[in-house]
Amino acid sequence: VQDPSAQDISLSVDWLTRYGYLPAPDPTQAQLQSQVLLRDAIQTMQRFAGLKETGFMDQQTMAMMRKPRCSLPDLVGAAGLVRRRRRR
Amino acid sequence: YALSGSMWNRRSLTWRVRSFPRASGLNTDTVRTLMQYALAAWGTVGGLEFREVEAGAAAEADILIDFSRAYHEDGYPFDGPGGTLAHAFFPGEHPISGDTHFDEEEAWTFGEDDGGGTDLFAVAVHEFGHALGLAHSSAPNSIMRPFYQGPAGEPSRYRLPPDDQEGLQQLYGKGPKTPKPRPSRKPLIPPPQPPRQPPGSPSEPGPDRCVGGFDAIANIRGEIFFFKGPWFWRLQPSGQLVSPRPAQLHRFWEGLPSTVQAIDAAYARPRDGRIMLFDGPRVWVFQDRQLESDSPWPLTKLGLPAGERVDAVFTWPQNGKTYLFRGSQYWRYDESARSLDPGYPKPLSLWEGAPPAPDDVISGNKGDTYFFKGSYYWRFDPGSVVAATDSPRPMGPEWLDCPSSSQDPPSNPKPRAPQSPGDCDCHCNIIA
Repeated sequence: VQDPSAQDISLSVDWLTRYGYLPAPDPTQAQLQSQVLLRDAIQTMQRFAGLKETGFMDQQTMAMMRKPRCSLPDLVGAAGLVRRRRRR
Repeated sequence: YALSGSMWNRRSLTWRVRSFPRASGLNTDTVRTLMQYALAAWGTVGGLEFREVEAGAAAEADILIDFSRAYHEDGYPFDGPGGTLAHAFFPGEHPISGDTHFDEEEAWTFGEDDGGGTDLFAVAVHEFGHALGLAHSSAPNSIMRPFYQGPAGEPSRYRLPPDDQEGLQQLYGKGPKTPKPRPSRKPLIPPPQPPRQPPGSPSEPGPDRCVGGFDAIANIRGEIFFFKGPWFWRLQPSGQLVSPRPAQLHRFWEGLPSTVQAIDAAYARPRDGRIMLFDGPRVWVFQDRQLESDSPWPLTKLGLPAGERVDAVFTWPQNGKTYLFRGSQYWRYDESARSLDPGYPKPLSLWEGAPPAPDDVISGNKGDTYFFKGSYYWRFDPGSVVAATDSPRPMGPEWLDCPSSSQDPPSNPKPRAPQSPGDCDCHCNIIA
């Protein structure tokens, strides 16, 4: 797997957050994503999109993220759950 | 399917197109008619009724449709051509519930093939699924997959995939057995098309993929290629066809002579990814799409007897060896030793339940083995040489995005015997 560029990683974190695979940023605190969390999110996205589950930002995954799509998140419930847990 | 958690508490809903796309070639009547058909696709399945209302009606429509650009005051800005295409709000009591927004800056089209723009009808069906309470689905053939999947076909004949039908019926129950009247608007006429291209162009009509009977089928880098005459279709790992229209063999496989009008079998060589297309007693070897300079090879180079040809080829991931089938026998080729294993050919009946003279055999992306013949396929679990109990099954609905035929038997159908008696090896079992 070729290493993705910093820009690709930034875009993919934005994409994964927007479509519900990563928790939405909390404006009251700085947030540092762990590598494990990011890999889990990528793997979940790959499973949802029918791609091979590598957990890495491979070419197929990046190509899928660039495909035209609906604006709504894929995992509404999961993102909401994370937010609820943090509030508690 | 996945449910959003909300639904309408009534079965009769109103809709209105409040703003239209200014840049696309679709006129307002076409847009309204496409919306009506897209809603009807759901209404038929769930027994829902959709009524278009005029502007200024006593109550605003439940499903208000807009073509907007960039920031449009709902927290989901559009991003110009490509990227996000549309969105809709789930059912509820808020004024915006059910409303559906399309990015006005997309090149919205109707009745065109892939590449000409974004098919408004396909996107509208998807968005109305949200407006009725469905969330995104990961099912391969679902219209509720979040990614644009290309044109959905003729609106008046469109039928929702089973996953989406079940999702809607989970919310609203089944529609009446007698189908509701279809939309009453005059039939849609696609916008004027560019003049027809000369014969031999990619737009020349190809064969019907849904009738089966492929010459060759191969798993090439995770995509399944279905070859028929001088055409082929590609099925992506996601289960989506690259295009419902076939591509032309000679426009893709560069260097393949025009005299080759059909492929008998194909596979991707595991040791270096070269793609091998079998044509009678020869093999054409490609690196990606380019023909290798030293090809074609005679089949004898693989160790097969002179004058032999093959019906099917595939590499079994369990042992990395390549199996070559002809009639009711097969050989095993050792890719690392580059020779046939001793003791072959062996009878095909060792693959218990497999059809004789298969059209082709592939190894699926999850390790299952699939034999294809006619319009049926036989599945073998990973590592197994016994056909799964639900085999054979019709291949069209599961592989090629074809409607289920009413002639398909419910389970374990018995395909017809070979047409000419000489082709039969006369074993008397359920598939021969």
